Amino acid sequence: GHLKYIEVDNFKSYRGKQKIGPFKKFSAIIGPNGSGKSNLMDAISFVLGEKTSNLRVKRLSDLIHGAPIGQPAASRASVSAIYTDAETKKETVFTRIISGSSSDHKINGKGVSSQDYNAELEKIGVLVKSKNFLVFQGTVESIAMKNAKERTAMFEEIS
Amino acid sequence: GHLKYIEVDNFKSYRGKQKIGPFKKFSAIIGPNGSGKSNLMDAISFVLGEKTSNLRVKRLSDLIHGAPIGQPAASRASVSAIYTDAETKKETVFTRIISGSSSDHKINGKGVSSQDYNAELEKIGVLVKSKNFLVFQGTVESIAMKNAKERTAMFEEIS
Amino acid sequence: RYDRFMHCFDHVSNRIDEIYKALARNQSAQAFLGPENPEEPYLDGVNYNCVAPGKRFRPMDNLSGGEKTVAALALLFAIHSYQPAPFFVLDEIDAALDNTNIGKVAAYIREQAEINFQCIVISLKEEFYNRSDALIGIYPEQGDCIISNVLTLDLTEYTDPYVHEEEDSP
Amino acid sequence: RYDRFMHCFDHVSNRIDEIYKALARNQSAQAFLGPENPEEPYLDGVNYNCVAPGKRFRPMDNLSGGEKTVAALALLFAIHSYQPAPFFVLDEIDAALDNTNIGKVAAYIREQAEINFQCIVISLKEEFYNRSDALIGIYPEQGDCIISNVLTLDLTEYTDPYVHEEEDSP
Ligand SMILES: Nc1ncnc2c1ncn2[C@@H]1O[C@H](COP(=O)(O)OP(=O)(O)OP(=O)(O)O)[C@@H](O)[C@H]1O
Ligand SMILES: Nc1ncnc2c1ncn2[C@@H]1O[C@H](COP(=O)(O)OP(=O)(O)OP(=O)(O)O)[C@@H](O)[C@H]1O
Ligand SMILES: [Mg+2]
Ligand SMILES: [Mg+2]
Repeated sequence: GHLKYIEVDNFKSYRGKQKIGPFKKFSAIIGPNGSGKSNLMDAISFVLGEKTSNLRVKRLSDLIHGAPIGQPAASRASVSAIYTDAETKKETVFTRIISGSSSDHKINGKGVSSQDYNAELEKIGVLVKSKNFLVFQGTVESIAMKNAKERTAMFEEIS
Repeated sequence: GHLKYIEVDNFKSYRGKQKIGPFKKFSAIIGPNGSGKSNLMDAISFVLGEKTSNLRVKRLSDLIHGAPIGQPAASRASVSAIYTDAETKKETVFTRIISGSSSDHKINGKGVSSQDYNAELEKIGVLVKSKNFLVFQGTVESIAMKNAKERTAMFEEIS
Repeated sequence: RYDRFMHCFDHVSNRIDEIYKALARNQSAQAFLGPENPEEPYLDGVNYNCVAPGKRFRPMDNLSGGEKTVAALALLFAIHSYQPAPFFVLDEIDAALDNTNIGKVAAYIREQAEINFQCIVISLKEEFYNRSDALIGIYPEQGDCIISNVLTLDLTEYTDPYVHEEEDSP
Repeated sequence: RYDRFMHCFDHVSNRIDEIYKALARNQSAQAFLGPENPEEPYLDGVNYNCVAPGKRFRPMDNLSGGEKTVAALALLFAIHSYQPAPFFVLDEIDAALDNTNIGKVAAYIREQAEINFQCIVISLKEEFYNRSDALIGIYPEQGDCIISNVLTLDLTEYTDPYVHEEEDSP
C-alpha cells in the first residue's frame, strides 16, 4: 500500500486545515529554507506515532501553530494520514489529535486506544519504534557510523 | 597577510610531494566525493597545529599516505604552509613533519620547538586553540546551537 | 531469540552487498556485515564495512562525507528488505552527495519506487528532485509567524527527461 | 579577567547584528547576544538569538537547518572581527542552504575577501564556487588506495559573471 494524502490542522507552520497530496510513488517536497518542509515530515512522523523529542519540540503543545511565539492559533491540532491498501484499494484514515498535554487517536473517524492504533499501523508494516523508514534532516550519515554494539541493538529491535 | 601555497608530502591521499596553490583571496576546492578535498583541509589544519582527533585519525602515523590500508608510502610525511605578510610581502614557511609517533616543527627550514612555532603563528593571528577560523565538514550548524554555558566558555578562550 | 536474530541478520547481510552495488552503480563496490561473535551474535557487536568502487578495504571512519551517505543508504534499504515499511520519508539525504552520486541514488530510488516502496524525499537540489513523479512545493507566507502554503505539481503529465537514460556504465 | 571578557563580549555583540543583516541581505533580520548574568557574565551563560527576516522572535531551536547555518556564520564572522585570523577554511558550509541563501553567503564572502580576510571554501555546489577567484580541483586516481591529484584554475582571468550584480533588494 501507499500514503495517499496528509491532512494537517494547525500543525506547526501550517495554519488551519490543509490537505497535502496526492503523494505518488516518488514525490519530492521542495521549497526555500524555513518554509516548512521538515515540519511536513514532522506531521507525517507525528501521525505515525513518533515521540515528541524527535519532532524538535519539548512538549506536545508546542506543535500547535503559533505556540513557539506564544500565540497558539487553537487549543487543538491534528494530523490525518490517508493510506491506500495495494490489493483491496481500501482507504484507512489514521488521525492523531493534540489536546492539552496528551494526544488522542482515531481510525476512520472512530476513537481508539494508542495500543490499537499502533497495532493497526504494524499490520501495514509501520513500526515507528524501529524507525527504519524515517530519516530526519542531518542524520543520514549516522546510520552507517553506529558502533558495533549499537548495530546489534538495531538488529535486536527489528527481528 | 594570506596563505599563498601549501606543500604536502605523503599526507593522507596525497602521494609524494605536491605543491598546491596559489590560493587567492577567495579560493574554492572542488572535486567528487572521496577525492581528497577534506584531506586538504586536514593538511592545512595539521600544519597550523590542529590536534589529531580533529583530523579524523587516531594516531599521527595514520596521516601518512597509505597507512589506513597497512601500506604506508614512507616513514615520514610533512606539510608546509607558505604565508605572505600583507605589508612587507615577506614569506614565512611553516613546516610540520610526522616522524614516528611525534611531530617536528620548522620555520623557514630551521627546526624550532612547538612553543616557538605556536608563538610565531599567534603573531600572525592564527590561534588554533580557539579555532574560530576552521569549520570542519558537517559542523557549521553546531556553532549556533551551543548552549549558553558553552558560549561563555568560547568567549573566555577568545578574550 | 537466537533464531529470530539470525533470521533477520542473515537476510540483511545477504542483501546488502547487492544493494550497495546497485546504489553505487558499480560491481566492484562491496558491502558486508559480520558479527564479532559468530556463535552468539546478539551478545557482541556487528561490524559493517564498505569498500567504495575502486578502493581497497579500509576502516569505515576513513570514508569521506559522501561515501558515508551512500554506505548508510545501502544499510537502510537492506534493512527495509527484511521488514518492508510501505514508504520512506527522507529529509535532505543528498546534502553531502556530489552530482554523480545524486544521479545514482535518485535513479535507484526511482527504480525501487516502481516496484518496492513509495518514497517521499525533501531536497534542495534540482538534480535530485527532477526525477520524481510529483513535486510538493512549500512556500512561506509572512504573518506573525511563518505560514506554510502548499502547491502540488504532477510531473507524470510531462515527458520524463530521463526516460532514455542508459544504465550508468560503471 | 572581567575587563578582558567584557571587552571581547561587547565588541562581538555590537558587530553581530550588522553582520547578520549583511549575510541575510535584509535589514529586518536581527541577531543579539545577551549574558544571563549582566554583573558577572563569565559566571553564567551567554544567550544567542536570531530573528530571521520576516519572522518574529522565537527560540533558536525552532530554526530550520538553513536558518541555523546562516545564524552560525554570523556568529563566526562576528568573533573573527574581534580576533582576526588571516584566513578561513570552510568545509561544505553550504550543505543546508537553498540557492538564494547560497547566493547571499557567497556574495558576503566575496565582499569580505576583498577587504577583510582570505577565504578557502570546499563546496560541491556550482552556485557557491562560481564566485571565487580560483578553483583548486581535486581528482582521484586509482591505485592501491586513492591518490589525490590537483589542478588549479585562476578565474580572475575570465570576466566575472556577477560583476553587474545589483545589491539584493532585501
Ligand atoms: N508550532 C509552530 N508554529 C509556527 N511556526 C513554527 C512552529 N514550529 C516551527 N515553526 C517554524 O517553522 C519554520 C521551520 O520550518 P522547517 O524546519 O520545516 O523548515 P525547512 O523548510 O525544513 O527549512 P530548511 O530547508 O532550512 O531545512 C521555522 O521558521 C519555525 O520557526
Ligand atoms: N592516510 C591515507 N592514505 C591514503 N588515503 C587516505 C588516507 N586517509 C584517508 N584516505 C582516503 O581519502 C579519502 C577521503 O577523502 P576526503 O574525506 O578528503 O574526501 P572528500 O573529497 O572530502 O569527499 P566528500 O565530498 O565526500 O566529503 C577516503 O577515501 C579515504 O580512504
Ligand atoms: Mg528542513
Ligand atoms: Mg569532505
